[in-house]
Amino acid sequence: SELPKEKQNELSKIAHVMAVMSGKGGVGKSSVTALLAVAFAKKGYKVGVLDADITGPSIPKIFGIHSHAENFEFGILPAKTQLGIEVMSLNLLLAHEDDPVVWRGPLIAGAVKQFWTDVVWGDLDYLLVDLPPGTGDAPLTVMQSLPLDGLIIVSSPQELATMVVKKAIKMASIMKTPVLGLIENMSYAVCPRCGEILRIFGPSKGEEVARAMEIPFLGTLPIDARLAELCDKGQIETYSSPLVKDIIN
Amino acid sequence: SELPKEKQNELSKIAHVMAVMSGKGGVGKSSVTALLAVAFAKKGYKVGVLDADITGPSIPKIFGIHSHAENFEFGILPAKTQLGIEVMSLNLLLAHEDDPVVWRGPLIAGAVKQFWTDVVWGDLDYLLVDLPPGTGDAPLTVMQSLPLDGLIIVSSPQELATMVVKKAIKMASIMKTPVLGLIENMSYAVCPRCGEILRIFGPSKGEEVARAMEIPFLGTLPIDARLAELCDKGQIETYSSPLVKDIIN
Ligand SMILES: Nc1ncnc2c1ncn2[C@@H]1O[C@H](COP(=O)(O)OP(=O)(O)O)[C@@H](O)[C@H]1O
Ligand SMILES: Nc1ncnc2c1ncn2[C@@H]1O[C@H](COP(=O)(O)OP(=O)(O)O)[C@@H](O)[C@H]1O
Ligand SMILES: [Zn+2]
Repeated sequence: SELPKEKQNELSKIAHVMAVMSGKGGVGKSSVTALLAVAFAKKGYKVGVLDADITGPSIPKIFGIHSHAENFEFGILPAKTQLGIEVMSLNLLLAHEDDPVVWRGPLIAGAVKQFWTDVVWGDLDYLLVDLPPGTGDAPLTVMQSLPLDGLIIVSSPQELATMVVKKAIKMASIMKTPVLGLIENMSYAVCPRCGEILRIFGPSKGEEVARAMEIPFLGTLPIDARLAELCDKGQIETYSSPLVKDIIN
Repeated sequence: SELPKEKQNELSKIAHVMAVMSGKGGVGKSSVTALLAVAFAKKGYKVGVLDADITGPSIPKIFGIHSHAENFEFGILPAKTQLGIEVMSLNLLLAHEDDPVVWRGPLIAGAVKQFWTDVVWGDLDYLLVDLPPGTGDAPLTVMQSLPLDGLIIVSSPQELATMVVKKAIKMASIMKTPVLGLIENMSYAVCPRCGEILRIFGPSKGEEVARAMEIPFLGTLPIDARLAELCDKGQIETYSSPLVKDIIN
């Protein structure tokens, strides 16, 4: 990780870059990335989201973006959400959102780099990078090539997730990338009829994991059917999460 | 996919190979792979599980395997579960299960190939391959190099998952790999107190997706806290799923 960082596009002026990582898929990394971006935007910051999950991109769908990114001489223009969040994702370059991108590592790494060097992000206070599961090409390229302020780690209560999340935190320390904190998602569900708290994925372990790995614990998000619904409808900008607001402050 | 398939180790004699894929992480691919292996084993078949999720392996933990795989002149010996299921995973070669494997594509593809060519699987009726999320190096190598009878696709009700699952099914058709069917996991939860059915991730879409993609629909699995608990404890062999039994038949 002593490689020199890649330069951002000369038309970009990005103040802070943070990546959201978990190692384990399906814990809600993309949803949390989107919620963080929405909270920053609602506080008046200029925000962008770089979807580094090249073969499984879900950011455009969560924001309800169906337009294509435009490729010009001077660079690629990202799409814009209703709140004005800039978004770049491989899905914005495909004919259909469910077309597969069957690429090996070098192409994946190349695309991630181009999203940093060729996309005209403009003036941003924060760029959030949504990382795919695993500790392969995309997270490695982001940690080597982008000037990251730090990582936000997303986990869920299952021990399976905890084990893989620890791999991600250890990778960050090998790559000398600071970890800003851990958010535990899908911590519990509440029965809409009788109010019973269902710990479907087991007791919360986020605080214990954060302490063991010596990183700040940022809090827990409950399982909320409304969030899943809004993600599916592309309306995540209408969801408001008190925890995420606290984290931004 | 016109490349010649790699030969299995001369000490292996594997009759059928099936891969379990979803494209989307966290839908329960590894859990379903393990449940299928357990159902085959309980019916008296000789079964193996190849964990092709090189940077996020969870199969050993689900089966409660903490031993290491032994590397000999003639090949690598897999670990064995209590029911006698043979298991090979990168986590069996690491000092600690939460150590990260920070590899780029070529190394990932190489490891997956070696799990087929160098591991002494012995006499197996079925080898199940657990694929990582995405449509990158590992699924590409498995579809190109292993003589797959077919794929089992695992999805969950969210549209985000459905979109990425369709990418996986389209990839299979590009690679001329037959799809044996689709299982929808985490379809609903039941409140233990009042019996209310909670469709946390939205209405079931599995049947509709299977029909649209012209593949068989194999059924739905509910969210079951007991399954998550047994996975965390490494005791999946004690869980019995009526649906998975039906599928095997
Ligand atoms: N707290 C939550 N409550 C309910 N559904 C959630 C929650 N977090 C995420 N989801 C849903 O779970 C699915 C997986 O989330 P996603 O953000 O895609 O995870 P990842 O990026 O880790 O794969 C999505 O369909 C999303 O809407
Ligand atoms: N039907 C289910 N009910 C409850 N928990 C489940 C179910 N299926 C999977 N899980 C849990 O969800 C987590 C993710 O499952 P996993 O099999 O690792 O998914 P994937 O391989 O798709 O990433 C695991 O901790 C597992 O125990
Ligand atoms: Zn209830």
